[in-house]
Amino acid sequence: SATLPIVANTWPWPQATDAGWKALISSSDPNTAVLDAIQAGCTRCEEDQCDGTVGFGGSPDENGETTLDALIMDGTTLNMGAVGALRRVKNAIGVARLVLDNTEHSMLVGELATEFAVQNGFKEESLATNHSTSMWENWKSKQCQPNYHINCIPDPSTSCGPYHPASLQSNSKNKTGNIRPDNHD
Amino acid sequence: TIGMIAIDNNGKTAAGTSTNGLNHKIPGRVGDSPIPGAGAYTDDDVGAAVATGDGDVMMRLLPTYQLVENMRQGMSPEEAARDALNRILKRYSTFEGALIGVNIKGEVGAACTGFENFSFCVRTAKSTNTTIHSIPCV
Repeated sequence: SATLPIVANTWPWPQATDAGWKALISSSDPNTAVLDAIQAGCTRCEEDQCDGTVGFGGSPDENGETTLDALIMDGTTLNMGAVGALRRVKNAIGVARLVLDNTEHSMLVGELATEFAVQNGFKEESLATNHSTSMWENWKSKQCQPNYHINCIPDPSTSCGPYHPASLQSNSKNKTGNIRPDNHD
Repeated sequence: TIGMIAIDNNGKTAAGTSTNGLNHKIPGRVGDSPIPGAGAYTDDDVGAAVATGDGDVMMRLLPTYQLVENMRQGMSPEEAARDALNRILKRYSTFEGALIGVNIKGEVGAACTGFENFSFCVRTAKSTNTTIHSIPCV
């Protein structure tokens, strides 16, 4: 097709598209060019902390920690590499590429994914920033609102935890509708 | 989340995602992004798809797998994205998210819901710059 090659990505982040495009057309290995494009584009967004939803310093969890998820998939082989809840390593898509290229597995998660990354040369460092710490402290000061707990006591719609299970009938609620362009997977 | 698709001149495809997830999530929570068929999926025979939005829902309905399979059945990328999105909305009427699909001819389609508009970026051999597209959501 006259439109190939092509690079596309979610959200108005053209710097990621451009990084992917540059990697695609300049790759020395045609067998890995599209994978290189995905890795380059996602890495650019991780470094730029795109809208605070990618990379370090965003979306702190209830403990104030930023963790990262990433996936890279090869459409020729249907091979893939992924990381979930990766801690203290900034380049999540790079670790996912490592899982793809250097293991027979599909996904590594959490602390042990971090251990794998560090063993393979990735730098271990805090993913917190002044911004993410401020977000977390502001959330705590507002009685931990919003949050994703249901059916528990104390009432998660008005109180912080720790929470304990409650009767399903007494304290159910609908999903919070908390997804926005600045808060999404 | 960024979801990204790349297809080369020979029709070789790849897709990927990277995210820090939702604000104030329960520690340990993982969304759709690292799960194939949820955050991203690709098959050189058909094309590729990526998703963004509420990952706790998307990881249950595998919309990018559905989008790619819809294209395999002959739908355009836009039709395939709308159908995959409607399958989610049938079960989760307040779902918020967006899908992009690209087939191996380089045709692009997208669909979204819950946001006012959804923007995405495309760079092809036909243009010298990246183009930002914006679509209204249902």
